Amino acid sequence: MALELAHETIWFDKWRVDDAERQFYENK
Amino acid sequence: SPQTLYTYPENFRAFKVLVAAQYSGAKVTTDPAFVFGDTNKTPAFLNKFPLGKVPAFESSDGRCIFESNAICWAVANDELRGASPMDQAQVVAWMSFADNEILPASCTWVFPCMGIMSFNKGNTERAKEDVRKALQCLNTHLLTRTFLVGERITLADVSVCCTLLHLYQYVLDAGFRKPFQNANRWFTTMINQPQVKAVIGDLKMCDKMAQFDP
Amino acid sequence: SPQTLYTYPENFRAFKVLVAAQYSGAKVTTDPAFVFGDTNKTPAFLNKFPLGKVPAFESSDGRCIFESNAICWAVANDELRGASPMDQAQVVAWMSFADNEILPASCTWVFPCMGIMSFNKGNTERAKEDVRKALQCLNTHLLTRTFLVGERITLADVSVCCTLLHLYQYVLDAGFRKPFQNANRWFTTMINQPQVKAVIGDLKMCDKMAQFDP
Repeated sequence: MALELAHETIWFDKWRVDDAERQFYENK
Repeated sequence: SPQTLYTYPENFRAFKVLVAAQYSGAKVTTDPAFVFGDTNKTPAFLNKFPLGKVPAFESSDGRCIFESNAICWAVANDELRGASPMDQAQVVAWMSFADNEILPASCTWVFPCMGIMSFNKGNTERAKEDVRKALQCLNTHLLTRTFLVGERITLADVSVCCTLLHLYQYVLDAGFRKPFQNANRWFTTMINQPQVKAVIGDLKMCDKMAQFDP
Repeated sequence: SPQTLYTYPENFRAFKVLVAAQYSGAKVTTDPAFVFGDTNKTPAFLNKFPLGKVPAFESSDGRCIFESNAICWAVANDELRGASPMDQAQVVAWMSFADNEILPASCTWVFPCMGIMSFNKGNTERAKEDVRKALQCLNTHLLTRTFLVGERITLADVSVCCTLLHLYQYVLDAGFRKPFQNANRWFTTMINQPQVKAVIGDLKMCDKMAQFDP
């Protein structure tokens, strides 16, 4: 199972992108 | 009676909701007093929307809905949601496709060009590849179809189109989008729909691929 | 007539579909000949499912559906999907919540413990914070409710429960989950449902938080 899970596309950086987007539009 | 959408301006996730409302005729107004970064941190807002995220929606009978795809579903009509459970399943599939296959790559590629986040060459190259794959999937599907599910516009078209806006606006220049003529045709049809224009205005496909400007 | 689900064993995304089918009575069989990494790269498979991803579903009348939430929608019944458009919107909200608020944090925290990816302390600490926020949101919502939408189990419960499996199984030890009693109660109710047990077997909440083992 671990091998297959390794192929899953997970958006691991989502929190980084969410934070950046939030700050950008809060400052706008 | 009024239904309220809380969002900041130019939020493509809110565009999905406003376009859906244009088609369904649902009365949805954005709250002019809403200030992103303030209002969504107040106890009153967090009591309704614990995650404090936008877009957030309050129906005329006081039901509070978070997550943009869910708000689209609430303001849509049966035609937009899909005529049968199987059509609805296809609509859910394309809404998930927009969130899982397009959005991560679009943010990674375009946000640095918009000054929203820092640039990373490796991530951007991977994102371009993922965008190609997503456009290829769309292009194949649209070879024999005008719209994504059935014969009419549904939330599938609205959701995928709004999630592609940044890409077509900033980085999908004529060279990059050349292999995806069916997808380009469909996207052009969508942004020229009066109900879409009423929300996003005139969208011009980019001539020159935006680059990160350090 | 048979409907086929293509997946690899122990895929929590496929669990959602199989649990939904247990409740709706839909006949869904997993294809025993499917070999992940081979079958989903064949032209025959890619012709049906261009992204080559699993779970993938073929209905009895040959309709091909990708994206796990969409497949759940297809194999569910009206009770699971939500009785009204507004209830359906709430179901879509919680399915999105599972994918957007739980899944990235769960994988970031648990995958290194499973030896699937390298460990990064900063990312893991942030993931723990995001898991706390998601559990807090669930816990508040479940203070006055047995299930997430309406009075009965829906795809909202199935989707959020299956997306939480790794967390409760590997890292949510008694200390970490203590502040979220309503969520724990709801999760325990879910995993003890015969329709859920039939798919995931006996799930034991973890006693000791798994750590990355270099």
